[in-house]
Amino acid sequence: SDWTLVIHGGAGVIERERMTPEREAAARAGLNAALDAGQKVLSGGGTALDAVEAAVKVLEDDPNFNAGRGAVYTYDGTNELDAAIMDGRTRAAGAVAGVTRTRHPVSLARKVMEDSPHVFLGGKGADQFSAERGLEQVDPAWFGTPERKRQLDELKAKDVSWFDVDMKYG
Amino acid sequence: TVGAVARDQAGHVAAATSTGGITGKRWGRIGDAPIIGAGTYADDRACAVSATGSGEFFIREGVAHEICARVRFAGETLKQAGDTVMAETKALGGSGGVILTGPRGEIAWSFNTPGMYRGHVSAGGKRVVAIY
Repeated sequence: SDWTLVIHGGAGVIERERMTPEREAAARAGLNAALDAGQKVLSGGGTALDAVEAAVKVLEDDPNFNAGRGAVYTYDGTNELDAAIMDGRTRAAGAVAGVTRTRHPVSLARKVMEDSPHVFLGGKGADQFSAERGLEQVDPAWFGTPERKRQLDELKAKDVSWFDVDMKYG
Repeated sequence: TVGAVARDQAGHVAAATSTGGITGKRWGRIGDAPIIGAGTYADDRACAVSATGSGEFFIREGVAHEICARVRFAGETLKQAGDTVMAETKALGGSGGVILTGPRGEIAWSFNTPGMYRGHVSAGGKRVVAIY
């Protein structure tokens, strides 16, 4: 094909017996919205890099998916976000880990790639770089949702490992 | 974890991945999503990959780069390379999946979980959105 776009979006429920029609409809709507965003870029002659960023930003804003708004909670009740992006033309790459204030972590990863001499920034330094470079900042509360909090509370109550498949929502 | 891979009209590929990690993570744990070569990789000479799953296993296997290397050096299709590397990752105890596209417009995915939320669209192609 002249252009292609493939996406994935983890929403936390993969077993058929736990899926509800409402959850499935919301997930499908989110995936279609992400495809729409990327398709708009690619069909207009835009770059693959712009397309993957556009698609991922839609999923980061959708609380059904475990990224950006709707991210799962750490044990301490915070949201720590990780993202990466890579350009196949040059193998330029950017990544961030443990960021807490950037609305679209994928855009911060791209900023690292395009506006720093580094590949991978983490934690407070990455948050600082984001603010200094003018990316959209949000209160950390933006990322949390009641459903993700319930999942954390359930995990703590059952005192199970992250690697217990039934409890691994990420 | 969410991600996207694309091939544009000029034949270039790119990959992106974003995640909140896993519920209840501690000690600053980082998974494969932001690790270049594990959860994310793009190379015009091979393919673009975004992964989701049990990150520790994807990091150990170097899943995304391993798939691209098999395509580039062994001449495997995206599907062959994806299935092979996912099988090796599963053998180590890992579960999850990958999405793939290549510079000639190939599309593939491979996963070893009961389901994976995913979709693809292409110029002149039918849109697909699937979970199981």
